[in-house]
Amino acid sequence: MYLKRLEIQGFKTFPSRTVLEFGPGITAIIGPNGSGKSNVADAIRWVLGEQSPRLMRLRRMEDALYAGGSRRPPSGFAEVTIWLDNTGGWLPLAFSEVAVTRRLHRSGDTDYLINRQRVRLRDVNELFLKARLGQNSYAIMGQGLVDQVLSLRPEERRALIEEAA
Amino acid sequence: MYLKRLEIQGFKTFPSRTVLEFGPGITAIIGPNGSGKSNVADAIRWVLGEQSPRLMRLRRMEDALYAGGSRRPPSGFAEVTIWLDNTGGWLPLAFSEVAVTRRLHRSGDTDYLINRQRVRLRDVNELFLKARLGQNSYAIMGQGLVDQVLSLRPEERRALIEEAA
Amino acid sequence: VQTQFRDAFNRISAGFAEAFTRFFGGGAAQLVLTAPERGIESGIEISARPPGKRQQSLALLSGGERSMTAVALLFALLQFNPAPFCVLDEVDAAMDEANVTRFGQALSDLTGQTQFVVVTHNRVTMEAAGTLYGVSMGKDGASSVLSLRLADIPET
Amino acid sequence: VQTQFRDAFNRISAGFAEAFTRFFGGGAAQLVLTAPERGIESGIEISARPPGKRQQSLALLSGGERSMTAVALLFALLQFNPAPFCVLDEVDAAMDEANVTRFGQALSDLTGQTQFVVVTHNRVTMEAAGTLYGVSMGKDGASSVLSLRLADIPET
Ligand SMILES: Nc1ncnc2c1ncn2[C@@H]1O[C@H](COP(=O)(O)OP(=O)(O)OP(=O)(O)O)[C@@H](O)[C@H]1O
Ligand SMILES: Nc1ncnc2c1ncn2[C@@H]1O[C@H](COP(=O)(O)OP(=O)(O)OP(=O)(O)O)[C@@H](O)[C@H]1O
Ligand SMILES: [Mg+2]
Ligand SMILES: [Mg+2]
Repeated sequence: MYLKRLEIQGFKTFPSRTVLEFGPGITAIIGPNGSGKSNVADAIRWVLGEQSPRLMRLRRMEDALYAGGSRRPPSGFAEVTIWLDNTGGWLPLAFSEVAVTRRLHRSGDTDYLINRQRVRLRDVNELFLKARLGQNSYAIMGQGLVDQVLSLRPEERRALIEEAA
Repeated sequence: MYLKRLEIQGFKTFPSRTVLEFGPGITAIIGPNGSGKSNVADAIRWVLGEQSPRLMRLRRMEDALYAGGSRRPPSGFAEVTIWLDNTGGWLPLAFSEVAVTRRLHRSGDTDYLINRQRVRLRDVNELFLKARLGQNSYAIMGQGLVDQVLSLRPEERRALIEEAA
Repeated sequence: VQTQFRDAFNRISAGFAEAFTRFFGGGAAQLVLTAPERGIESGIEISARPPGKRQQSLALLSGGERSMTAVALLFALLQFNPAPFCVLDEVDAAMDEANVTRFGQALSDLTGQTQFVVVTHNRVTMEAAGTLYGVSMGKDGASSVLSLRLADIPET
Repeated sequence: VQTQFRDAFNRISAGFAEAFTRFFGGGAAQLVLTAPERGIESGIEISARPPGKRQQSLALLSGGERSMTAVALLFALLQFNPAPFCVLDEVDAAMDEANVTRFGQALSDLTGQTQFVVVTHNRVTMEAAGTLYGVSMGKDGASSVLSLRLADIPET
């Protein structure tokens, strides 16, 4: 058990606080086109510290804030928290449970928190780098991109192997 | 009725002569992964005069020849013929039926035929240009490329509209 | 030529808007000239807003929404200037059940002027077809093609 | 570091070869160093040959074959150096029935060391899941998420 829970608020199509609890094994996310499934995957990528808006289908990072609907105003901030079970010690922290939060304000300011403590982006990056959930991780495959690994340049593919090594 | 029949021999996964007859309306091509469905679509694109190997998933045009199997030798040539019903006169020729053939020899020589007469590639191009089946036709949508029109640059999209106009 | 392009543009844009709204059960879409004063020199952008959502960049659209938007534009082009036949290779791959059904319906509506050849794994799309070919891979990497009827294909 | 890379490379290549052959029921695949003498500086190519076919360029592979080949490499990476969890968004979109089943089986085989979050429209993949979330679009472009059981989802 590693991934316990995900909480999304104000991010993309989740204006209200939304919680997903994960079990061991396989969790399937299903639903109609445009319902928000890939947005959940984007939220996971985002809270892990992704800095490239394009990888979450955003033109700019500000597009992550819920844009409002016909009778609902846009969100003032976007926040995602991921809870991880660390009883096995796979994360280099002395906690048995680790909660990482990323919050983007309309002003453009971003907060990162680990177990409610304000940290810097690099602390989040270092935390996940060892767990192979860092940037370019092979552990996240975006929609329509499954065969991207086949079209990589040989040097890019080597980087993937190096990361695993 | 426009598209009557397709004959494929020596092209990609069709070493033996294969015939498809088309009805009016919708023809569906189904089957397991890797069986040859998209190769049929490639054959249609090829016989219409496509010059870019990449659009038929070929590294070079010579890759179009059936490469052989464990106990079957490679083909000496690839040939596709398309029969079109011209009773409505949509093609600028005085025949009620038009058959276009493209044949690629292992030597690299290519023959183009219209109703069994040797013609040049440009004759095939001119024939289909008026029928909106020319290069960059919106009438052929390759696998995995359905939303390509959304990622085109504005000038490329204008070219598509111009072609229709 | 300038007016011919303008006329084509307006009619295709209207057809696109109408097809989009039919596919999405609402919302709005249109083609936009990036530089209207330059006429035929201008680029063309797509504006698309699914129902209930505010106008956002195309990038935010989901996989299935992108497929339906692209197909709406294709059908607008086909209605304005019909191609004699049209080959579609697994354009329904990202569509959910409801959208595949609308897609099949729209295909059927256009068969009066265009023949369609569609490659598909989707049973709903197969059901819209009048002719069915099954392709299978035999020994030595050689395909074989068989004429089929819908009854030949087991429900999954 | 040079031997660490070489060791990782060999083991991932072997895992990839094994996963490929299992997915394709035969054939052969491997990773290839473009410049072996340069060791860790070398690029990496993929060589893949489905059963019954001769060695050809990757470009010729079908959509589903590309998906299975990519997934085989992913699983080789995960077996060599397991990520704690892995998010897969519609990687089964181009797979036929038989391949989706093999994919689901391979996922299940890896759940001892990696949690999977898969977005899918495919019922076979859903059946492999232990937890099911249904996402639906409500008013004003707001998604709502509901915990589901397989019995809740009608057979198509
Ligand atoms: N910041 C935002 N505010 C409001 N809506 C947004 C925002 N970002 C994205 N969306 C909406 O999210 C929708 C896409 O959601 P998503 O990609 O998760 O769909 P999906 O469930 O994966 O669908 P599919 O099955 O087609 O892939 C789009 O309609 C888009 O308008
Ligand atoms: N010149 C050739 N000689 C022999 N085999 C070839 C040749 N060109 C392509 N192939 C084979 O054709 C196969 C792909 O066929 P195709 O793309 O038509 O499959 P498909 O039925 O569309 O499958 P999918 O459902 O996965 O898209 C590949 O396995 C490839 O090796
Ligand atoms: Mg999606
Ligand atoms: Mg295909």
